[in-house]
Amino acid sequence: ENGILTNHLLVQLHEGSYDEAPQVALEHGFESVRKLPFGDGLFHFYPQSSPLSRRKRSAGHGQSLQKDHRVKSVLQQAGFDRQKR
Amino acid sequence: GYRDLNQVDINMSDPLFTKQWYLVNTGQADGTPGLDLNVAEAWGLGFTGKGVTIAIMDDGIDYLHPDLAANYNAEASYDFSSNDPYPYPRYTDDWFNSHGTRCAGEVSAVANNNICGVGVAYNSKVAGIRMLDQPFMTDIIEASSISHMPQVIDIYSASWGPTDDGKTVDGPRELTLQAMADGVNKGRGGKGSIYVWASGDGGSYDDCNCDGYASSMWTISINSAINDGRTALYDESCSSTLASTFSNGRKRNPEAGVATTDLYGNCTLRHSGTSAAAPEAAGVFALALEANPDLTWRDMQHLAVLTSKRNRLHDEVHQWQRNGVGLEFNHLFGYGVLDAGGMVKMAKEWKTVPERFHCVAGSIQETHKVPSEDKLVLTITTDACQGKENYVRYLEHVQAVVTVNASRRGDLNLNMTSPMGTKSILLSRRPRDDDAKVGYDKWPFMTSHSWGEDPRGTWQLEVLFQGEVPQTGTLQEWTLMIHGTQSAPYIDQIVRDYQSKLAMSKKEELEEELDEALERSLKSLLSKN
Repeated sequence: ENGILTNHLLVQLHEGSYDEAPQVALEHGFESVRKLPFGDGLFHFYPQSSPLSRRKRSAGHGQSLQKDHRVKSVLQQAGFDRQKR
Repeated sequence: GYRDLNQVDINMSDPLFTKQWYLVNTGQADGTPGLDLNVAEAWGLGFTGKGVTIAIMDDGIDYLHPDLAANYNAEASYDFSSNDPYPYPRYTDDWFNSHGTRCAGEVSAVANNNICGVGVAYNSKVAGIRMLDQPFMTDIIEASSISHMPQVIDIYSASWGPTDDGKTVDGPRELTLQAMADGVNKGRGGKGSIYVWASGDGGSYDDCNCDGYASSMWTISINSAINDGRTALYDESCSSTLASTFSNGRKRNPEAGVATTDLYGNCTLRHSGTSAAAPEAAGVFALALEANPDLTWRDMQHLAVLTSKRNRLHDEVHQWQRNGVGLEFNHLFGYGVLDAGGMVKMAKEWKTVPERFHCVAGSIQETHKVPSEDKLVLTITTDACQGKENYVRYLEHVQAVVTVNASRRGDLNLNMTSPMGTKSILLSRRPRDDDAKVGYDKWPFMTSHSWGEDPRGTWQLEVLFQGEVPQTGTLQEWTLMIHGTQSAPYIDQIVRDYQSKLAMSKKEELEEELDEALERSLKSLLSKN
């Protein structure tokens, strides 16, 4: 019920800043970024490869991103289980 | 469903081919001769999957494997776990990440190359989507996988899902649901992406209607039988399963397993679990797509219903039944085992089905107590939106959207009976589910058992408890959603085999349409007089 918050972020950039996504990710300490094939200006920000996940919102990276003028919104991704059959 | 095995003269140089009983069952490992996917007939007609791409959404794919490399579609592959275009599986000492490579072999292993076995669609292209190999799944990774290159990838095969522990109720989140909707509406140039889902490994403790992916109308949920037609011990059952293919699942005999490719250029005889069901089905659908590239996602489901066979499938728990238009189904196997030969023959001359409509057939919003002993029976009488533009006359999928809570969720049972008398088990008992708080909140219990029926009339929902200890519960909502066509989907189809389900369904439709035409003309005559 409490859910797990991963360090993966769904980030929406302001129009005109899409090309700067790699730069934004680099500046805020993310390992890589990928544009999503759906939605407007939606990007998947991949954390540095530490498997740790936290229950609290990812204080560091997420907050600094929120303040970046190129960033419209940030949503920390919940983690859930899926199993091979 | 019987075929003369002597007509099957396929010889392949692939060492495991003779052990691939799900392709050609000659009775290997005490199996039942003739109980297979009938690929021999489809291959014999020249259909081997050419021009079709299947994506395996899993833990990666060994695209260097000599039995896969020639059919690997690198352009359509991606690694969402690590965010790069190389979905090669991560090494572990126990080869934990062999799943995707094994599934890929069942679909697209190269034929006649002296390596491992042969794929169901051995001239198809296979793409790897690595998306299972990270600490946790996220909505973003699922949605990105399900919406990856929908104009290049035709079929997405998934052999995973929410935990099959008999107490989980889970499904796609927001982005993934939207990605599925976009896929079936815009994928493949508007014909719709084909999503194939293995229905689950939870055995009799679970119900695959509690898996939102498998029970979605937009996915073709596939269960599995073993080589003699019995159920696998890990088979779940539910009313949203459409058809079945094969997997291991009961016997110790290694030859009764599923032979396919394994990591690092190896082969295996022991691909276990229901996961093989989805790629086998994806392979059959690829053969059908080669026969008719214009098939839509709904055409594929109609073809699966019409050509699947009971064959020698045997379920000790649920009887085979006929629905209101004579289509035979089973609560675990769906409409039966896929028949590749039957499917490609029908696909070649198939005319796409008429437009699909959606009707909220009725809704009960008052709170009702679920009795501890007896059962709560509710009814909704509907005209299926007749007279409106979204009238549904011939059913495809039916959803009972239910909100219900109970002191022990696992003891809840839901059954629904259609106006034409078809009884579907929407939810069976799940003895391990002890939830007493969350319940089901607007959960869409789906059944495909009333396929082709006339939805007008009275639908009945039964809610009851089944368990050792008396329980209490309340039902807050039952909304009946019906989906299907206004005009008869089979009336214009070409019938070649007059013993086929298509012939029977077409005859039924002709009679129905005639009756209704007569009724209309009588009414107009009477009103004039």
